[in-house]
This record gives sequence, structure tokens and C-alpha cells, in this order.
Amino acid sequence: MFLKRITICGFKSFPDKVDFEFGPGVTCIVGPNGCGKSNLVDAFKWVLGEQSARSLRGHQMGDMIFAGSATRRASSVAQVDLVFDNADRSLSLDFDEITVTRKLYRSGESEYQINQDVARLRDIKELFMDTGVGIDAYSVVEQGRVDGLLQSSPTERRLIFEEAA
Amino acid sequence: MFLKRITICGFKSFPDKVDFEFGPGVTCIVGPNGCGKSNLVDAFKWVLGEQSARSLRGHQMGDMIFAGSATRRASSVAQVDLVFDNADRSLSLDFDEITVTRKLYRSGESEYQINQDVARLRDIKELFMDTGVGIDAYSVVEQGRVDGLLQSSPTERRLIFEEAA
Amino acid sequence: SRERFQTTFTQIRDHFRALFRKLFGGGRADIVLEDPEDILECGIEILAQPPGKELQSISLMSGGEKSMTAIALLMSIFSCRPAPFAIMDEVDAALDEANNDRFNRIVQEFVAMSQFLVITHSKWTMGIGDRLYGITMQEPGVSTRVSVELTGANVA
Amino acid sequence: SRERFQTTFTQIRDHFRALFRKLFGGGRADIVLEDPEDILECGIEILAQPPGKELQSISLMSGGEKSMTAIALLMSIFSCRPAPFAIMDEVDAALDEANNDRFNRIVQEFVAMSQFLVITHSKWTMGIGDRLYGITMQEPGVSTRVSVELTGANVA
Ligand SMILES: Nc1ncnc2c1ncn2[C@@H]1O[C@H](COP(=O)(O)OP(=O)(O)OP(=O)(O)O)[C@@H](O)[C@H]1O
Ligand SMILES: Nc1ncnc2c1ncn2[C@@H]1O[C@H](COP(=O)(O)OP(=O)(O)OP(=O)(O)O)[C@@H](O)[C@H]1O
Ligand SMILES: [Mg+2]
Ligand SMILES: [Mg+2]
Repeated sequence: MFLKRITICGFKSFPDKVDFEFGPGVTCIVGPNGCGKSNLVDAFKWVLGEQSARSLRGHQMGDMIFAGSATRRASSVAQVDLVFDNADRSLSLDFDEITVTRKLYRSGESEYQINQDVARLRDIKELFMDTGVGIDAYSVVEQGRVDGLLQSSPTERRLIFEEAA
Repeated sequence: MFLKRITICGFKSFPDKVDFEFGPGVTCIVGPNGCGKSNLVDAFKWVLGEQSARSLRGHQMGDMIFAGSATRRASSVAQVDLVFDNADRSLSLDFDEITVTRKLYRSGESEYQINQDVARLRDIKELFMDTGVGIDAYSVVEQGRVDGLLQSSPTERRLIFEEAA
Repeated sequence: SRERFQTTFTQIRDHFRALFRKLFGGGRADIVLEDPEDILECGIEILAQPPGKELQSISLMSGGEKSMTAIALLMSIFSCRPAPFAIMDEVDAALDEANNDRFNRIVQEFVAMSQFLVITHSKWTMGIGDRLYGITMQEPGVSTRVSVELTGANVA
Repeated sequence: SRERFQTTFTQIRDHFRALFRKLFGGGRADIVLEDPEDILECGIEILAQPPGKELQSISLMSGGEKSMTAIALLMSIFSCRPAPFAIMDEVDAALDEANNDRFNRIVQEFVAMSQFLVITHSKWTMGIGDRLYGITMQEPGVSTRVSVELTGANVA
């Protein structure tokens, strides 16, 4: 399977719907300080089920919803969609294309979807089990965390190796 | 008072005596990864009495002595000299120039000197008391530590403010 | 299971030892089980010796050397269990030009097995992109996507 | 003493509020005593709002924004109690060109009151040096000093 695109709407600094198409190889993201590049990384982690607001640089999950700006009112919902090409059926659902969605409302209500059907976090985790897609410690390297493996204790490091095993 | 120069010999990656002259304004240090720039910062902290090997990226103080290389044998002693212009007598010793020295031998023996006279760490601390020279948290910003003030707890931050007060 | 961990560990170790030498142009590195008797529980230690230098604790390495060592280890774990998709946010921040180049070349070797999302400020890293997106805030606080011409003026 | 801390705190605060606006071209920031009743013991909180954005926890700021905010605070503390000598090791690592420029200008304002030692990989930062030294390792593992010509080929 491969990743086709991510769509972000109302999440962090993206009040308007923005999508990024991925292809094979390397996709590079550039831009000035504070423009939203790391927020894109947070969106990816979040839609795949990140449970810790702290790991997304916030204090509570509500921090993930666009909080407004000088010219915009705050959003009432944050939504991220991640679209996969599944022609090779490496994801165990019988669809050529699979979209994983996560929504969070100001009220605190939140939901996951797989191809627009309501799903639970557990379904998402199961879908990607053993595919290597996800938020494990080695496939996402956050800003400032590149030498995380060197700074970890030997035991923490082991957990990452176990995940790869 | 102002800083005239630092001389490094046998400390970390400097087996040969090297000095850096400082003048007024900004002195810039450049060079490839691993060439010794941050080691120069460590030398400055160390000669002013840094007690924590960890804060100098080592495990024990012996790590500060040049450990050898492909073409050199290890050094038996590390020495750093810091030379100040004291024409304005802001340091309370009656000399136009004041040199602070720290030496550490492989054996573990170490000594401080002020103008070649043996001194104790306490004398060095006293000499610089209330001059702002030193290894306090705000006049030396180590690599990777620039947002230290933001990451500290409110209480840790307070300690830095108290030092400035 | 014990065997599965041992196999994976050995694979990662072989890759790491080779990749480190590639990224550093020499020297040597290793990962070691702290207690080979207790393979199911013990921690993992990292040893690294840049070319021409003595073997010392990794804490004494420079910022750039630590980044390169970490990248070597990360890519080694990656090659044993390729995730279809990997994200690297400013992993090149501490690298000088020469090391940034070596990093670029390593990424390009892995491109066949995975998709990469690389966030960077470095013009050297930008060059390895198969596509390049810019993010800007025309309206303060509002992120939008722009396309970027590498030869033009809007390289941020 | 209580008064001395209060005076220093107020001074640093005034500088910080002004310096932040200078470094960010707008917005606002503040430092707050967590418990004004307990001025001798309480912690200090930092608030920061880049121009055009909402006031949020500083954790949500970007890498570059955090560096700039920290630099503003550091220089504010510095201006209240100038140390004759300050060292900054790669504090510009997360900055884009525009922010690196603003950082350079702030350093130059402080040059009269202190000597600065600035370690950097950034060609923008190098330009503010009154003198420039290079460190290299001709012999592996052995650091030596070289002089550097900014217009010549040996800018590392
Ligand atoms: N919920 C939110 N609502 C509005 N803005 C937000 C929200 N969460 C974060 N932001 C803003 O997003 C910005 C940070 O974006 P991000 O971390 O993606 O920057 P960046 O492009 O990675 O920059 P750098 O190059 O400095 O790392 C901050 O200015 C922050 O105020
Ligand atoms: N006691 C020692 N003996 C010999 N070499 C040492 C000793 N201590 C540290 N080193 C070496 O010094 C090097 C690190 O130097 P330093 O941290 O100053 O690099 P740097 O110029 O700051 O690089 P960067 O740009 O990557 O931050 C390491 O390669 C380390 O092996
Ligand atoms: Mg970022
Ligand atoms: Mg360094």
C-alpha cells in the first residue's frame, strides 16, 4: 500500500481545508518559522490515533482545534483525513482506496471513520497492525528529537527494537 | 574588565596548545561537525570551576583530558588558561592582567591557579563574585539548550532570575 | 520470542555497523546487548567511534556527530522493518554541508522501499525531494500550501 | 531581598515585552509571577503571542518561534545584569533566514555592553562577527585554529 494524501481542516493552524499529495520517493516540505510544517506532522500522528496531547505539543486535545487568529474565528471542529492506495490489499479491507478520518469537536465529542463509516480507535489500530504504518518510535522523527535514540536509556531503546522485531 | 584570550592544552580535542584571542564585540567560531567548537565552550566552563562532568558532556572529569587519536597518544594533563584585562580593577586584585588556570592530571590530581599562584576553587569564585563572569545559567547557552528557559519549570526559571537579581 | 528478537537485533546491528561507516566515511560503531544472558529483558548500548578518534562515550560526541549516529541507527532499524512511510522533521538541523550531503545520499538509497516526508530549512536537503511543497501564512495564523520553484524566488 | 527581586523582575519584564515585539515584528509576550502574594518563592510563567496569532501555551509554538522567544528572554535578563562575556553555541539552529537576520540585529545592539562568543554554522550569523576563527581537524581527532576569510573558499 502507499500513502496518497493527507487532508487537514480545522486542525491547529489549518482553518481552511488543505491537502498534500504524496507520491513515491521523497516529499519535501519547506517554509518559514511558524508556518505550520510541524503541525502537518502532528496531523499525521493525530489521525493515526495519537492519544497524548503532550506528544502533539499541547496540553489537552482541544488544543488541536484551530483557536482563531487576528482575522479568523476559532473552528468548532478539527478533521484530518489520510488516504491510502490499497490496490495490493496489504490493508485487510476489500477496497482499492482506504480513507482514515479523525474528527474532534469543541464539545469534546470525537470520532474515527474508515471510508466514512464510523470506527473505533481499535479498528484503526487493527487495520494497520503489522503494516509498519503508525506512530511508532522509529518511523516518525519529530523536530528536535533526532538524537532521541542516543539520549534514551538502554531499556527505553530496547522497546523500540522490540517494536521492530 | 574584559576577556583577552583563552589557551587550551590537553583538554578534550586540543592536545596541542591553541589560543583564541578575544576583542570587543562579537567573536564568531565556525568549523565542520566534530571539529572542537563546543569543546571550546566546555573549556571556558571548566576553567571557571564547572564541577559537573555531565554538564561538560562527560561521565567523569578524566574525560576532559585528551584521550588520544589515530596519530596521537593520550595526554597526561589538561590545562586551560583564561586571561583577563583588569586595567579598570573590576577584579579585586592589584594586577593589570589576571590569568585563571585549571589543570587536571591523569592521576586525578588537579589544581587552580591565579597568576601562576596556586589557588582554590573558592578563590576563583570569590574573584568573580558580582562581576557577572561565570557559568550561570544565562551567560552561557550550550548547543541545543537555547530554549532551556522555556522548557524549565516555573520554579527552575525563578532560580535564574534570582541569579540576575 | 527470543529467537525473533535475536534475529532482528543481529540484522539491525549489521546494518548499523555498515551504515555508520558509510555516513562517517570510516570509523566504527556497534550496538550491544547489555546482558547477553538476559536477551529478553536487557537494555541496548550504543558504541560509536568516528574515524581517527578514540572510542569514547557517545555523550562526548558533537551535535552533528550525534545526529549522524542517530540517523544511521534509525535507518538501520528502518531497513529491517520498513515502514511504508517515514517522517523526518528537521533532522538535518545540526549538520554541516558535508554531512548533509551524506545524509541526502543515504535517504536516496532508501527511497525504493518507502515514502519519505522530509521537513527542512536546508537548501541542500531540499534538492532530494521528488516533489516540494511550501507552507506559508499569507494571513497571519492561517497555514496554506504553495508550490515551490527551486530556481525561483519563493524558496522560503 | 524582596524589593531587589521585584525591581529586577520588573526590569527584565519591561525589556522582554519590548524585545519580543522587536524580534517578532509585533505580537506580545509577558512574564508573570505565578503567585504575586508569594513573590519570594513563586515560579515564573512565560506567555507569548506571535503577531496575528492567538495567545496559546508556549508548548504549541514552533521550533523557530521558541528559539526567538527564548533569545528575547535571555537577552532581557542579560541587559539587566550584563555579564561581561556571553557565549552562544548554535542558538540559531532552528531559525529561518528572516529570523536569523532579526537575531543578528539584536546581538549587534548588545555588543557595546558585552563581549560575545558565537558558535554557528549559519553564513548569516557569521557576518556579524568582528573577528572570525575557524576550528578544523587536519589530523583526525586533533583540533587546531585557522583564520577564515569570509569571501574565500575556507568558509567551512
Ligand atoms: N490550535 C491552534 N490554533 C491556531 N494556531 C495554532 C494551533 N496550534 C498551533 N498553532 C500555531 O502553529 C504554529 C506552529 O506551527 P509549526 O510548529 O507547524 O511551525 P513550523 O512550520 O514547524 O516552524 P519551524 O520552522 O519554526 O519549526 C504556532 O505559531 C502556533 O501558534
Ligand atoms: N577527551 C577527549 N579526547 C579526545 N577527543 C575528545 C575528547 N572529548 C571530546 N572529544 C572529541 O571532540 C569531538 C566533539 O567536539 P565538539 O563537540 O566541540 O564538536 P563541534 O565542533 O561543536 O561540532 P558540531 O558542529 O557538530 O556541534 C568529538 O568527536 C569527541 O570525540
Ligand atoms: Mg517545526
Ligand atoms: Mg557543537
